[in-house]
Amino acid sequence: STIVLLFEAPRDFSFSLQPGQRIRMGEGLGSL
Amino acid sequence: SLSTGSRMLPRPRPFPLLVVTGGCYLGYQQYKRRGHRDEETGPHLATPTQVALYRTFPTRLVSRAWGRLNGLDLPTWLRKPIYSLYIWTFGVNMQEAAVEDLHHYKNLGEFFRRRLKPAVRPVCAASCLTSPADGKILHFGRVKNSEVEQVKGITYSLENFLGPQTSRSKDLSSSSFQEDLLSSPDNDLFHVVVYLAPGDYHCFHSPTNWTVEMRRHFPGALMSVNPGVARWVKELFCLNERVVLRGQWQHGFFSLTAVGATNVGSIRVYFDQELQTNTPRYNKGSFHDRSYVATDNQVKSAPEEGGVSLHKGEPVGEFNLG
Repeated sequence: STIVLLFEAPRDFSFSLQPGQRIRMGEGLGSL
Repeated sequence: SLSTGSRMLPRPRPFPLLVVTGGCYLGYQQYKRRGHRDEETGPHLATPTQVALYRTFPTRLVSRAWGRLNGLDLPTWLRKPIYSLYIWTFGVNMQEAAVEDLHHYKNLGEFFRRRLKPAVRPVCAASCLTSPADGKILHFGRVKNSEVEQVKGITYSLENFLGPQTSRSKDLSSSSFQEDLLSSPDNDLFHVVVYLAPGDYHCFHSPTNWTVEMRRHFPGALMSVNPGVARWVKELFCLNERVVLRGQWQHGFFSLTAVGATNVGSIRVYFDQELQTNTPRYNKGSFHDRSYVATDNQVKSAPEEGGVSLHKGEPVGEFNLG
């Protein structure tokens, strides 16, 4: 199963992720 | 005895040795070249015929049969060996489970829906957006030209994924589907894909504070969504059964979509008792909308009048076997 998030955000929104990394519920995905 | 021993040793044969080592070397070179070619041209995609063939498999029927099987209560003596095999195969961390005693779970379906101990998933207060689930980040980034990347280099249409805009949200002055979604020209559209492996905790939570205005359920195929298949089948997320929750957050449009798969075919949303997924019959290409916002000629119950408010980290729903 998969969850896809699609969202609008200011252009300076940046992800703090790496493709393929393991993540847990509640961990930060990105910030402004 | 020395002379007898030397007679028994095989004579060195340089030619076959040369052929084997040379063959291995050429095979390795070919493998390396193929790897480089894949990096340059992108991953190998399934042809439309291959996808059509895959779709002829009764994945929904298999999924429901799998669900029924896993809904059968196991005798107490059989629970521990069956769940232990599952734990060992998929690397489940039972120390995080709210109930660690394996005898407690009546069947595999119940074990799959296990809850976690309250403190094991702290919700990041510093980030405005948090992960809705445990899993692996398949892809993330900015949406360009109304196309979303499924994996690197393979895109799918935003319109096919979300379905047509409702008349309420459609802006006649905008030129693209993507622009229709944006509330401000200074903003962009972003996406993140989280893949949940069989051993992961399978509930999903609200990634931010937001209001869900509508749900759109797309019945569809139930192909596997593992990363290998996501790299192979283009538009996989538009073909599979999914539930789109859409609404608004502090920066405008926000949506969370749960995509089903063969093993995990049904999706439950806690605040929506009407939602029924992985049912035997459906019309290809159809979708079912439910608005949580009361319109002028529609009187809804009080909690739904302005949509469903969700807080960051709040449980939203779960995936189920079959």
